Amino acid sequence: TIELRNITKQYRQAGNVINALDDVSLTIDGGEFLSIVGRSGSGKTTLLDICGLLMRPTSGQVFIDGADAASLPERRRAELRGRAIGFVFQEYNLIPTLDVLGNVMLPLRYSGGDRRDGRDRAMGLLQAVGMSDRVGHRPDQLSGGQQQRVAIARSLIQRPALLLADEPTGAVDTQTAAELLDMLRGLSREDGVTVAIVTHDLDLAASTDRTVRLQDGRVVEDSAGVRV
Amino acid sequence: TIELRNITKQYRQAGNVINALDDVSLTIDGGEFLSIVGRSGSGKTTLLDICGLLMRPTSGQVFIDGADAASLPERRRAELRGRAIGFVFQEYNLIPTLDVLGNVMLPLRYSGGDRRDGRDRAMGLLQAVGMSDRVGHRPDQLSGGQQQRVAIARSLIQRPALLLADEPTGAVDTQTAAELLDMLRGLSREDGVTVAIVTHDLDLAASTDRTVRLQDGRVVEDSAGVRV
Ligand SMILES: Nc1ncnc2c1ncn2[C@@H]1O[C@H](COP(=O)(O)OP(=O)(O)OP(=O)(O)O)[C@@H](O)[C@H]1O
Ligand SMILES: Nc1ncnc2c1ncn2[C@@H]1O[C@H](COP(=O)(O)OP(=O)(O)OP(=O)(O)O)[C@@H](O)[C@H]1O
Ligand SMILES: [Mg+2]
Ligand SMILES: [Mg+2]
Repeated sequence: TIELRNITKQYRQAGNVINALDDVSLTIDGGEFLSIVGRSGSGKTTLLDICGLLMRPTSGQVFIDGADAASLPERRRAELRGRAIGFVFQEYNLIPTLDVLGNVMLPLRYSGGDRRDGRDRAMGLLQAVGMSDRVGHRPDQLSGGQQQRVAIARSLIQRPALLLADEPTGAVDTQTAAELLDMLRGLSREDGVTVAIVTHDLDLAASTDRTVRLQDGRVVEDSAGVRV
Repeated sequence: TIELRNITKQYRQAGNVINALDDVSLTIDGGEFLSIVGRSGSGKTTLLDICGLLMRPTSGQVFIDGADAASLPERRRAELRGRAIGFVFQEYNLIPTLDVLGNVMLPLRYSGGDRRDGRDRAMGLLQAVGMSDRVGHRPDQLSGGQQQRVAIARSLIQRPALLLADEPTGAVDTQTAAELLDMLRGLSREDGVTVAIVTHDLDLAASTDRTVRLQDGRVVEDSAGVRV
């Protein structure tokens, strides 16, 4: 369970204050499959970064399974970020000097574990996102949508309990997006992974179980009451 | 008019040959408003890069207003790229050390011309894409969709005759995308600019005058016969 309580995030820019998030409270239960929508600049990436412990709020609290994340020792926060939380970045953030397989396996370097198992798992994930024929390519030898799919595979290598995906299908065609969404839905339905997807695709949002809409840094709609 | 004749683009990767484009022939008339669609990896970015003289084909010819682009002196090619062709990159390619206004005005440094006129034009374009309140921000202080809109403004600063846009609305919400598309359609209808948009959004494609579909590096559909 992730709970955000009264989260505010402010940036200062040339004497102005920008309220990227303004008193946001939100609870996401384990195993939920939800989407976050809203206008460009409404605060979606900021919200996801705070959920994923990549950024500290200006004020407010983040509870991970009941524990206040801000009060955890930094080593514990880093462990959650590295092992329990998978993150797909809006800009992919692949390492340009590593090939596709190296990028997907990179998180494993910090967690030990069997290298051959890791390699098998990486190959399976690359197959699932349709990229197993490109394992030796480097990111600059891939199309935008191909890089995005590698970023999705990488986010799942540690079997995270929570997957946060910032527009994970923005760079792919409709058919590939539907296939990726089925895979993400399966993680929630079958593996109990909590999956939160930021998207601009309203059809995609409609096919998740719950949609939270942001506007100017606030939650203005939440379909949480409407479970099917 | 841009004419591609028998364009092939191959990459060599670890002993394999990848046919990014395979014998593509295409004519785009002045003032047309068209979309290019296709699966992730089907060759759309490669096609656009070749139309924009950013990349040379492995074989085949590119004619710009009847002149074979490959036979032009490099200085003339550079002038076409810099002045007649506007390009919106799939990855934006904003300069991280310049602010929004500096990024939009950057192409003007190479063409001389009145600085105050250039500044007025830049502000007008930023207003048109909804970014005039962020002129002092740097790219890393903007959301993904905000960076994308700055890239669109920059592509138009030289009043290009040809605008090539690689997924120009992929990172913005539906409403912002519709507003940007209206602006791009206006360039074609009112200013006679040739506008070619790569997109994964099939609604967006349907609202252009013509759609070319790529699959595995080939043109498999072209609605050019169906003008309204
Ligand atoms: N430098 C390179 N070396 C090897 N292969 C490459 C290179 N650049 C591109 N490719 C390959 O060429 C093919 C076409 O790439 P392109 O970027 O044109 O696709 P695209 O249609 O724009 O895809 P997307 O919708 O994902 O952006 C892809 O299979 C890609 O992996
Ligand atoms: N470092 C920063 N300094 C100043 N303002 C910032 C900074 N980072 C983000 N912002 C602002 O905070 C607001 C929210 O940004 P955020 O990236 O969360 O939006 P978003 O909803 O993800 O947008 P998009 O759909 O375009 O990706 C935006 O107005 C953005 O300009
Ligand atoms: Mg964002
Ligand atoms: Mg592309």
